[in-house]
Amino acid sequence: KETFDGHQVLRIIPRDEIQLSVIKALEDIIEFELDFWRGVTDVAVPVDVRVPFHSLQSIKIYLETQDIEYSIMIEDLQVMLDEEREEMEAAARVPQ
Amino acid sequence: PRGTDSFDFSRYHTIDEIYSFQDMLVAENPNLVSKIVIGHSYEGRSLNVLKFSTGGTSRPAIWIDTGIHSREWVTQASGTWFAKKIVTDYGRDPALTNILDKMDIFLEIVTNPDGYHFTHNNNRMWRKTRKPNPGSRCDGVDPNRNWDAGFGGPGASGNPCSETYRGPKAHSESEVKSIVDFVKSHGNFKAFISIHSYSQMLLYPYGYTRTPVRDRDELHALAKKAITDLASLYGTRYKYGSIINTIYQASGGTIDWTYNQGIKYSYTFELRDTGRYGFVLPANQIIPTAEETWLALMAIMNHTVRNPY
Repeated sequence: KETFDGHQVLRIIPRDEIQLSVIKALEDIIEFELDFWRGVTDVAVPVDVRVPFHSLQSIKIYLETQDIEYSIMIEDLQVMLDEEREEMEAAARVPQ
Repeated sequence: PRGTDSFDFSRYHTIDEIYSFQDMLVAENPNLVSKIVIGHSYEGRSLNVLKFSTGGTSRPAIWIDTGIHSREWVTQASGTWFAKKIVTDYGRDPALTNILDKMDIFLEIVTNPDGYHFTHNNNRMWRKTRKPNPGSRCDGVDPNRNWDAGFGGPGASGNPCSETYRGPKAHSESEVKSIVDFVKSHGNFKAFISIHSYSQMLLYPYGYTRTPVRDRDELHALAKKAITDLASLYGTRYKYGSIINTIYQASGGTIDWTYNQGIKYSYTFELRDTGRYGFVLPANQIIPTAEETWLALMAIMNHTVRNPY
């Protein structure tokens, strides 16, 4: 079972066309294993990307050096998935 | 649960629970609901379509599907709620009764069953089908890039490891081909609504080209009406427009193919959320999401039944 400990989902807001293409370029760097939840569309339109723990530091440095604004939408994805799983199991135990 | 009245729509369910819900709904409503198996997934799971019909033969019809991207759990959960809503409201709600007295509704809740099973047991973030790609270490094809509409163009990937891998050829995935064959053999669909999440958008063709569709003005006006009705319940705000103008270029997409088949009212929904939970939308938002989406679906279905073509 795949786990996502330490994976974060970043919300990136591209400010202009240059930043759009810089973020778009990230899609092709397979080693980062990025998972774009919301793809690159237009300036000022949020891009949401799941970043595995092993790529987090590189990606954040990359965005900061390019002066690209981002926020952390999900701090630790596995924590949310554990909550979801627990909620499902608890609800399943409730007699109908 | 002993019946669909005690089915818990406010939580996420496994594929087995959803399939048994479908069988219960059919058993409880033999004069309104039937189950059609339109094919099988790569791993052999049945592709179940619920047919809601009050009679007639080959009536004009409306198609709704959820879960083509398996990790978008709120869509399969909403589809389950829609199924119960239809049987509950028929005979009570005049608008829905009018629709079903003239048209059939087909609902495929788990459109990518292998992927959905995989999200519950192996990888919650899985989006694609599960068929291995020869020569690659990566499995699966994006079933919303595999349709014969602009297939192979920009807006999909040729890399099997990509989340938007288009597949080796159009309709290579049985989950897609089964719908293609069913829609073609039925031949009388008038609306086709494919439901995704997230980011709160209502989209119409095209995704693979900037050429506006012939019916652009009507589809745009209807989309505006639909999202206005949707927002009336909880204030959830949607953007709307053509796929390529509202999000990005996407080739091989479902509703581009259905529109090109002559199904004018072709739409894709992107349900909640706005950007707090993404695909991991808490279960307590399932019912509000389904309720508001139903208002938009009713707007589209009402327009379809009133504007026969």
